[in-house]
Amino acid sequence: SPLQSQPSPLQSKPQAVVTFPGELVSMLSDLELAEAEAEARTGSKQVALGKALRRMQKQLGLEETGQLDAGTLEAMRAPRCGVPDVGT
Amino acid sequence: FLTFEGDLKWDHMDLTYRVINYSPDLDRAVIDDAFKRAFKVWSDVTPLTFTQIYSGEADIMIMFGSREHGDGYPFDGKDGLLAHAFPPGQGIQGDAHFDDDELWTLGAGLVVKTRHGNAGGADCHFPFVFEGRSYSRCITEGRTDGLPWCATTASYDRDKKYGFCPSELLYTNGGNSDGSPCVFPFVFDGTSYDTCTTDGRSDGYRWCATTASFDRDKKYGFCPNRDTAVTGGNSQGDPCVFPFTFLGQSYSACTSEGRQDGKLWCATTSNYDTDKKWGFCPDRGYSIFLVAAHEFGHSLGLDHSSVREALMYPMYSYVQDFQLDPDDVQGIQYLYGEQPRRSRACWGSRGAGPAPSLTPCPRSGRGSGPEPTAPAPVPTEEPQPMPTEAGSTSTTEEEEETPEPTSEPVPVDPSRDACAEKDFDTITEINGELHFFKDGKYWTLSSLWKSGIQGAFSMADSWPGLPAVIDAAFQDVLTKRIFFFAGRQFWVFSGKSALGPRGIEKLGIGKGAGRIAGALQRGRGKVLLFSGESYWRLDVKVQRVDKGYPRATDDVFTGVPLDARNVFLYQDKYHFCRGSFYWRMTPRYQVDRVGYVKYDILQCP
Repeated sequence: SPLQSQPSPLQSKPQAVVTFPGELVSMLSDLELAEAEAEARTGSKQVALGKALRRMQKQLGLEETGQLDAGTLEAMRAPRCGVPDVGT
Repeated sequence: FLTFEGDLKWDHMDLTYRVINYSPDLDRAVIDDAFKRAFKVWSDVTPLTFTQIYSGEADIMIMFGSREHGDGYPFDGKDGLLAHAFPPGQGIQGDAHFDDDELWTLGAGLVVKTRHGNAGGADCHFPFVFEGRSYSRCITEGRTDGLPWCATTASYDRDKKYGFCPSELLYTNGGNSDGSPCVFPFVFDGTSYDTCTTDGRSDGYRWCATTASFDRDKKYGFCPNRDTAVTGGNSQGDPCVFPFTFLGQSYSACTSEGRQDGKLWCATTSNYDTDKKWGFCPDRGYSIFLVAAHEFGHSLGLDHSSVREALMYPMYSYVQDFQLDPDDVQGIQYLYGEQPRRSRACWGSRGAGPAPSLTPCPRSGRGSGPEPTAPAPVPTEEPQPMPTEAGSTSTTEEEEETPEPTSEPVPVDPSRDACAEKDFDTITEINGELHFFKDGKYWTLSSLWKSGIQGAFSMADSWPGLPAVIDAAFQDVLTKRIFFFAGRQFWVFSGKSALGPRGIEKLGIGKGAGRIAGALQRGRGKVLLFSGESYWRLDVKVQRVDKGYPRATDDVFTGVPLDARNVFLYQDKYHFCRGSFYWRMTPRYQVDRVGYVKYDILQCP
């Protein structure tokens, strides 16, 4: 039968975190990223993210909160078809 | 469902498709089979037919590519965008493109189809045991020629069944060498190569020469991905090299060391520290079958649906036992009509296996191909309460709150099958059971008792004095009285005692309204009555519609058919029926399901 050895505490070693070449890493928060994206597209900081989010949430059958909530972020990060949901 | 603007569709039913190139992730036969099954999803429910051609211009040209691949709509590397397709038409229209930076599988991890050996081309069985050791990838152990192989059963030691894994040493894809294997080393542009390379190409595909000198012979082919091929990173398609060195340590398997996201990775040379070449180890990948079925929906003219269960919902999710959602069926049949053959096969095939297993599939393609619904819903406001009309009166009988007890109905015609009815005059929930009325009979269905459909019962026995055909009914949640509507008349039943008929103008519904199609209870004492494209809010206690009505149904109930035959509340959701179908709407006015009345609600076989 297997030896009944006492579990020994794991030897914790400092985890080295490496920046892998070729990997895109964003240091922006979700909201900053969304606002930066909107600003890049419209050339203005005065963007109504809430309205756009509601529209997208409706389109995707999500709860219409107008916020970057967990469900919305999950949908935004999900793998998806590249055909735009809304033209232009 | 949605169609593209202008209802773009093919003007012929016998469509052709051509696969321009293949992903190195999967065997060509597996991809061909997946595409064939993906087209069958649609041909099973429409008159459309799909034929693969191997040269010339097909209606639907299919290709794999990455990043910018020639159409101005670049892909984005691993994950994110998976594929796209263009609506029907000439040229690029109708074509489907798949992002080859994804790992294409059948959705549940690598599928390693073997060649040669003695297993008839069966898939590898991971893990398998060879000489007492367990392996979860193709190995070269036991051979001197470097060809990777695997067992096709759990134990090579016991069964001796094996085959060779994809390898450039065995064959190449495409190119101009008829599948000949790579020759290493080979010379390209004066440089010697002893592995597949992406040099000389801008699309990232790995290739090799099939003679000792490409410069001289110009013979080449594309390298198939090995089972250990990485995705992403900076050496897409290259195999992991084990063992490899990372931060001075040696690794003989994929690791998540060095990462915070837990993703497994490997080096593609023997030393990451010096070469910095790496990629992610194979994961479950994306089902080429499921994604292709979705994209072909676009190729045929369907836009994205907001029904999450629909194939045409824009986000990917893996399902093992794929079945087309009624929303998809409605969409495609709106464009092309129904499948004319009555004895068609079912598409209930497994998404995870290359060979379709046809199973009986009673929901397939039935129905009458309804008219399109309104465009995608837009945010609307909750209907606001309005003060009731001044001077409204109530009658003594309307104050009665204790209905007479009713005796249990006895089926008058058990042989009359609700499932055989084409549609119903009225559907409504009474005492927690759905009631389906048709021509003087009715059936009941309890979601609580799971007893199936009961009936047919006689309406005359339960509610004497009603006409055989009624248009709508609802039960007042407070008094339990039941309101029936037929034409422009209505009755109020308390047990078997009736008041009526009275004209609906007594309720404040003008002469312009026709039949009442249905009713939705709105909390205590309020009921919405639907007629034509309008609805009224009835104050049940005073039996008068509120001021500010009628309102346009489309303003609030966006996305449901405006000419619904039945409207009713069931399990706290609004249901609008037309033809064989129902649209289910949440209290937040989002259509969350389109389905069949018979199969989804009545649970008919």
